[in-house]
Amino acid sequence: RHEDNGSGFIQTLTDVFINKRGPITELLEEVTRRMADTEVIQEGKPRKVNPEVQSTLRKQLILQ
Amino acid sequence: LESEMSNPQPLEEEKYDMSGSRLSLTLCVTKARKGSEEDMDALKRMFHHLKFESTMKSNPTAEQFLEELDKFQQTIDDWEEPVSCAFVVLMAHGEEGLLEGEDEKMVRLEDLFEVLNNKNCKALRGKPKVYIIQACRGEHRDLGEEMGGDQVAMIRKNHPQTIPTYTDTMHIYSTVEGHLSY
Repeated sequence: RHEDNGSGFIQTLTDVFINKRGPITELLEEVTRRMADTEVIQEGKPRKVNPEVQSTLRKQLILQ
Repeated sequence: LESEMSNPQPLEEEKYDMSGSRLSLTLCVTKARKGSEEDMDALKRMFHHLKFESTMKSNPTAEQFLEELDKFQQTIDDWEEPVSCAFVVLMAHGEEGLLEGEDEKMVRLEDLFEVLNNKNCKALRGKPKVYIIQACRGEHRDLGEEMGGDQVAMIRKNHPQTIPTYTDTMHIYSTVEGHLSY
Protein backbone atom coordinates (compact mmCIF):
# COMPACT_ATOMS: atom_id res chain seq x y z
CA ARG A 1 0.00 0.00 0.00
CA HIS A 2 0.99 3.59 -0.61
CA GLU A 3 1.09 5.27 2.80
CA ASP A 4 -0.90 8.30 1.61
CA ASN A 5 -2.94 6.89 -1.27
CA GLY A 6 -3.86 3.37 -0.14
CA SER A 7 -3.52 0.13 -2.11
CA GLY A 8 -3.44 0.08 -5.90
CA PHE A 9 -6.09 -2.64 -5.98
CA ILE A 10 -8.73 -1.00 -3.79
CA GLN A 11 -8.13 2.48 -5.25
CA THR A 12 -8.39 1.15 -8.82
CA LEU A 13 -11.45 -0.97 -8.07
CA THR A 14 -13.35 1.85 -6.37
CA ASP A 15 -12.47 4.29 -9.17
CA VAL A 16 -13.74 1.86 -11.83
CA PHE A 17 -16.91 0.91 -9.89
CA ILE A 18 -17.81 4.58 -9.35
CA ASN A 19 -16.93 5.94 -12.79
CA LYS A 20 -17.78 3.09 -15.16
CA ARG A 21 -21.05 1.33 -15.90
CA GLY A 22 -21.58 -2.28 -17.05
CA PRO A 23 -21.62 -5.90 -15.85
CA ILE A 24 -19.29 -6.45 -12.87
CA THR A 25 -17.25 -8.97 -14.86
CA GLU A 26 -16.42 -6.28 -17.41
CA LEU A 27 -15.62 -3.73 -14.71
CA LEU A 28 -13.20 -6.23 -13.20
CA GLU A 29 -11.55 -6.78 -16.56
CA GLU A 30 -10.92 -3.02 -16.60
CA VAL A 31 -9.46 -3.20 -13.05
CA THR A 32 -7.19 -6.10 -14.09
CA ARG A 33 -6.14 -4.29 -17.28
CA ARG A 34 -5.23 -1.12 -15.37
CA MET A 35 -3.28 -3.05 -12.75
CA ALA A 36 -1.47 -5.14 -15.36
CA ASP A 37 -0.34 -1.90 -16.98
CA THR A 38 1.07 -0.65 -13.69
CA GLU A 39 4.47 -1.41 -12.23
CA VAL A 40 4.97 -1.43 -8.47
CA ILE A 41 8.43 -0.58 -7.17
CA GLN A 42 9.42 -2.71 -4.19
CA GLU A 43 12.92 -2.61 -2.70
CA GLY A 44 13.94 -0.54 -5.72
CA LYS A 45 12.84 -3.22 -8.22
CA PRO A 46 9.80 -3.22 -10.51
CA ARG A 47 7.08 -5.77 -9.68
CA LYS A 48 3.77 -6.69 -11.25
CA VAL A 49 0.59 -7.41 -9.33
CA ASN A 50 -2.84 -8.25 -10.66
CA PRO A 51 -6.15 -9.32 -9.14
CA GLU A 52 -7.71 -12.76 -9.49
CA VAL A 53 -11.46 -13.21 -9.87
CA GLN A 54 -13.29 -16.44 -9.07
CA SER A 55 -16.97 -16.43 -9.97
CA THR A 56 -20.00 -18.68 -9.69
CA LEU A 57 -22.39 -15.91 -10.76
CA ARG A 58 -25.22 -17.22 -12.96
CA LYS A 59 -26.39 -13.90 -14.36
CA GLN A 60 -25.04 -10.46 -15.11
CA LEU A 61 -24.51 -8.31 -12.03
CA ILE A 62 -24.95 -4.65 -12.85
CA LEU A 63 -24.53 -2.20 -10.00
CA GLN A 64 -25.46 1.05 -11.78
CA LEU B 1 -27.75 -28.94 -33.77
CA GLU B 2 -25.94 -28.72 -37.09
CA SER B 3 -27.45 -25.32 -37.82
CA GLU B 4 -26.51 -24.11 -34.32
CA MET B 5 -22.93 -25.19 -34.89
CA SER B 6 -22.71 -23.28 -38.13
CA ASN B 7 -24.67 -20.31 -36.78
CA PRO B 8 -23.71 -19.57 -33.15
CA GLN B 9 -26.40 -17.75 -31.18
CA PRO B 10 -25.67 -14.83 -28.85
CA LEU B 11 -25.77 -15.69 -25.15
CA GLU B 12 -28.95 -14.80 -23.27
CA GLU B 13 -28.14 -11.85 -21.07
CA GLU B 14 -30.08 -12.49 -17.88
CA LYS B 15 -29.49 -9.99 -15.09
CA TYR B 16 -29.83 -10.19 -11.30
CA ASP B 17 -32.76 -8.17 -9.94
CA MET B 18 -31.16 -5.26 -8.14
CA SER B 19 -34.36 -3.47 -7.07
CA GLY B 20 -34.05 -4.58 -3.42
CA SER B 21 -31.65 -3.51 -0.68
CA ARG B 22 -27.89 -3.70 -1.03
CA LEU B 23 -25.81 -4.38 2.05
CA SER B 24 -22.07 -4.31 2.59
CA LEU B 25 -19.68 -5.20 5.38
CA THR B 26 -16.07 -4.01 5.44
CA LEU B 27 -13.63 -5.52 7.95
CA CYS B 28 -10.18 -3.93 7.89
CA VAL B 29 -7.08 -4.40 10.01
CA THR B 30 -5.44 -0.96 9.97
CA LYS B 31 -2.82 -1.76 12.63
CA ALA B 32 0.61 -2.06 10.93
CA ARG B 33 -1.07 -1.49 7.55
CA LYS B 34 -0.32 2.12 6.60
CA GLY B 35 -2.59 3.46 3.86
CA SER B 36 -5.48 1.18 4.81
CA GLU B 37 -7.52 4.14 6.14
CA GLU B 38 -7.41 5.62 2.62
CA ASP B 39 -8.75 2.32 1.28
CA MET B 40 -11.62 2.43 3.77
CA ASP B 41 -12.42 6.02 2.73
CA ALA B 42 -12.47 4.98 -0.95
CA LEU B 43 -14.78 2.04 -0.20
CA LYS B 44 -17.07 4.29 1.85
CA ARG B 45 -17.40 6.63 -1.16
CA MET B 46 -18.02 3.70 -3.51
CA PHE B 47 -20.71 2.09 -1.35
CA HIS B 48 -22.44 5.45 -0.88
CA HIS B 49 -22.36 6.04 -4.65
CA LEU B 50 -23.74 2.54 -5.36
CA LYS B 51 -26.49 2.97 -2.72
CA PHE B 52 -25.31 0.28 -0.31
CA GLU B 53 -26.16 0.17 3.39
CA SER B 54 -22.54 0.06 4.50
CA THR B 55 -21.09 -1.23 7.78
CA MET B 56 -17.38 -0.82 8.51
CA LYS B 57 -15.28 -2.16 11.34
CA SER B 58 -11.60 -1.57 11.99
CA ASN B 59 -9.12 -3.94 13.59
CA PRO B 60 -11.15 -7.10 14.13
CA THR B 61 -9.41 -10.01 15.83
CA ALA B 62 -9.45 -13.36 14.05
CA GLU B 63 -12.49 -14.41 16.08
CA GLN B 64 -14.22 -11.08 15.42
CA PHE B 65 -13.89 -11.61 11.66
CA LEU B 66 -16.17 -14.63 12.10
CA GLU B 67 -18.45 -12.92 14.65
CA GLU B 68 -18.96 -9.89 12.39
CA LEU B 69 -19.77 -12.14 9.41
CA ASP B 70 -22.29 -14.04 11.57
CA LYS B 71 -23.87 -10.74 12.66
CA PHE B 72 -24.01 -9.58 9.04
CA GLN B 73 -25.74 -12.83 8.03
CA GLN B 74 -28.30 -12.33 10.80
CA THR B 75 -28.87 -8.72 9.74
CA ILE B 76 -29.46 -9.79 6.14
CA ASP B 77 -31.85 -12.60 7.13
CA ASP B 78 -33.77 -10.19 9.42
CA TRP B 79 -33.88 -7.36 6.85
CA GLU B 80 -37.50 -6.20 6.41
CA GLU B 81 -37.27 -5.56 2.66
CA PRO B 82 -36.00 -7.97 0.01
CA VAL B 83 -32.19 -7.98 -0.21
CA SER B 84 -30.71 -7.95 -3.73
CA CYS B 85 -27.00 -8.15 -3.13
CA ALA B 86 -24.26 -8.27 -0.49
CA PHE B 87 -20.63 -7.18 -0.61
CA VAL B 88 -18.01 -8.23 1.94
CA VAL B 89 -14.62 -6.52 1.93
CA LEU B 90 -11.81 -8.13 3.93
CA MET B 91 -8.51 -6.28 4.32
CA ALA B 92 -5.62 -7.57 6.42
CA HIS B 93 -2.25 -9.24 6.23
CA GLY B 94 -2.64 -12.75 4.93
CA GLU B 95 -1.33 -16.00 3.55
CA GLU B 96 -2.93 -18.38 1.07
CA GLY B 97 -6.43 -19.09 2.39
CA LEU B 98 -5.84 -17.19 5.65
CA LEU B 99 -6.32 -13.69 7.04
CA GLU B 100 -4.51 -12.30 10.07
CA GLY B 101 -6.64 -10.62 12.72
CA GLU B 102 -5.56 -7.66 14.82
CA ASP B 103 -4.51 -10.19 17.49
CA GLU B 104 -2.12 -11.81 14.95
CA LYS B 105 -4.18 -15.00 14.98
CA MET B 106 -5.30 -16.44 11.65
CA VAL B 107 -8.81 -17.03 10.34
CA ARG B 108 -9.63 -19.28 7.39
CA LEU B 109 -11.19 -17.49 4.42
CA GLU B 110 -13.27 -20.60 3.69
CA ASP B 111 -14.90 -20.29 7.13
CA LEU B 112 -15.83 -16.69 6.33
CA PHE B 113 -17.21 -17.57 2.90
CA GLU B 114 -19.39 -20.34 4.39
CA VAL B 115 -21.47 -17.85 6.38
CA LEU B 116 -23.31 -16.32 3.42
CA ASN B 117 -23.60 -19.31 1.08
CA ASN B 118 -26.98 -20.49 -0.23
CA LYS B 119 -27.31 -22.98 2.64
CA ASN B 120 -26.55 -20.61 5.51
CA CYS B 121 -28.09 -17.31 4.39
CA LYS B 122 -31.65 -17.74 3.15
CA ALA B 123 -32.22 -14.09 2.25
CA LEU B 124 -29.26 -14.22 -0.14
CA ARG B 125 -30.18 -17.54 -1.70
CA GLY B 126 -29.60 -17.17 -5.43
CA LYS B 127 -28.60 -13.51 -4.93
CA PRO B 128 -25.15 -12.15 -5.80
CA LYS B 129 -22.54 -12.17 -3.02
CA VAL B 130 -19.27 -10.41 -3.74
CA TYR B 131 -16.14 -10.80 -1.62
CA ILE B 132 -13.26 -8.38 -2.12
CA ILE B 133 -10.06 -9.51 -0.44
CA GLN B 134 -7.11 -7.14 -0.09
CA ALA B 135 -4.40 -9.34 1.39
CA CYS B 136 -1.25 -11.26 0.56
CA ARG B 137 -1.72 -14.87 -0.56
CA GLY B 138 1.90 -15.96 -0.24
CA GLU B 139 5.45 -14.68 -0.53
CA HIS B 140 6.09 -14.81 -4.27
CA ARG B 141 7.04 -11.66 -6.13
CA ASP B 142 6.00 -11.24 -9.76
CA LEU B 143 8.77 -9.71 -11.85
CA GLY B 144 6.60 -9.76 -14.97
CA GLU B 145 7.05 -11.53 -18.30
CA GLU B 146 7.15 -10.47 -21.91
CA MET B 147 3.74 -10.21 -23.54
CA GLY B 148 2.54 -13.47 -25.15
CA GLY B 149 -0.55 -14.97 -26.81
CA ASP B 150 -3.93 -15.27 -25.11
CA GLN B 151 -5.79 -18.49 -24.46
CA VAL B 152 -9.55 -18.53 -24.22
CA ALA B 153 -11.62 -21.34 -22.67
CA MET B 154 -15.41 -21.47 -22.77
CA ILE B 155 -17.60 -23.74 -20.66
CA ARG B 156 -21.30 -24.03 -21.19
CA LYS B 157 -23.44 -25.05 -18.23
CA ASN B 158 -26.95 -26.45 -17.89
CA HIS B 159 -29.59 -24.68 -15.82
CA PRO B 160 -30.38 -26.96 -12.84
CA GLN B 161 -33.76 -26.94 -11.08
CA THR B 162 -32.26 -26.84 -7.60
CA ILE B 163 -29.70 -24.35 -6.40
CA PRO B 164 -26.25 -25.55 -5.40
CA THR B 165 -24.78 -24.37 -2.09
CA TYR B 166 -21.96 -22.45 -3.71
CA THR B 167 -23.41 -20.37 -6.54
CA ASP B 168 -23.89 -16.65 -7.07
CA THR B 169 -20.64 -15.76 -5.38
CA MET B 170 -17.72 -13.78 -6.65
CA HIS B 171 -14.31 -13.69 -4.96
CA ILE B 172 -12.06 -10.83 -6.00
CA TYR B 173 -8.54 -11.17 -4.65
CA SER B 174 -6.00 -8.35 -4.80
CA THR B 175 -3.36 -10.79 -6.05
CA VAL B 176 -3.06 -14.27 -7.54
CA GLU B 177 -2.52 -17.43 -5.47
CA GLY B 178 0.81 -17.63 -3.64
CA HIS B 179 1.80 -14.01 -4.25
CA LEU B 180 2.40 -10.85 -2.27
CA SER B 181 -0.07 -7.98 -2.45
CA TYR B 182 1.51 -4.53 -2.47
